[in-house]
Amino acid sequence: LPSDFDWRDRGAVTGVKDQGSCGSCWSFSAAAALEGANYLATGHLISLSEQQMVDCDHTCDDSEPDACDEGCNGGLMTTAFEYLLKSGGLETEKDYPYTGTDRGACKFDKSEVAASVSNFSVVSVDEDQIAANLVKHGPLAVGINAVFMQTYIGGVSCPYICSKHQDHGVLIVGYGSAGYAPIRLKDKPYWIIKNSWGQNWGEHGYYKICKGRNICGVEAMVSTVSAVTSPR
Amino acid sequence: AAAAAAATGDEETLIRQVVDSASTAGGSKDDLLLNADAHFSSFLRDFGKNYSGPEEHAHRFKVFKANLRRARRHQKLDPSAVHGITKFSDLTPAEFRRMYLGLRKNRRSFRTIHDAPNLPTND
Repeated sequence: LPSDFDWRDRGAVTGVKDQGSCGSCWSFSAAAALEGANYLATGHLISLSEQQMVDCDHTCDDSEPDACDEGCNGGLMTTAFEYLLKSGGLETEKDYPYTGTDRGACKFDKSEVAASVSNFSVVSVDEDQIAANLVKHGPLAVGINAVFMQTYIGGVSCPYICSKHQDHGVLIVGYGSAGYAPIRLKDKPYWIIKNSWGQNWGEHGYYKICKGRNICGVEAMVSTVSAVTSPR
Repeated sequence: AAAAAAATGDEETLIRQVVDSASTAGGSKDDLLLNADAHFSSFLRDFGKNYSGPEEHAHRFKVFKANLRRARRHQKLDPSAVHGITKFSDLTPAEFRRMYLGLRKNRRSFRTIHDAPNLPTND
């Protein structure tokens, strides 16, 4: 594995988006993962529609029919991938733009699909496996506990204590080997995370969190997706 | 510090800063609290915030001050990052969760999805 890796330098990551006051982080995480996978499969980076999932994806957990993807009320990236497998894929951001509300009707047009899922799977709670899957398959959809993110401005976040209960969907796009941790008197490795709260949050929309100890649950709910090579 | 180390399983957390942190990034948070009025004005301007009336303004200022204290606590718990005023500084933690977080609790589906095969990680 390379000591440092960043899919942003390799053209697989679209610009930072803003979910607004809507709990649709799960759709941003899923769409961003498919954007990366589609780039690896086709060589084209296309910004994909989160609104399509907000409006049209109501996939429920097989075992718990009340646990469903529910627009601004929340969802899960893996059930979103199931929806994408069944529906055929995602339209582009341009064709199906984000509105930040879930009050509209589903306007999905299958003939306009720009990227399709061929498969998805979960990655074990192991930092090397997460890194290997990142490098091989592209950016990874992950869950994280966001309690420290409300006040985060920059640097490598490495809280002494953080709940591992994930409540926010984001995307791992890379990792670094040496984030400075002054209190520990040494450099610490970190994950580079793309968030969906706009560029005026964090480090131009990105978050760095230390790597290897499942801090804030960031290494416990990781999924990888692969894309069909030529949906249209 | 020992409790924190036990919780995280990291012996390094036993190293604890004992000197005054005024010269560090986190040290500026006391200044933030002392000048909360001015910082709230800057916050409103920088993030284009408008409230419905004086009561809402007063309530949001109270929440803002609570978030300054929270940022200071986060800075102590998370010294390698910088914590402070963000565009969410006028939201209570509950409002923040309701408006900006939306990951459903992971149930059976995640466990039944097939695991990614182990990849080689050396060479």
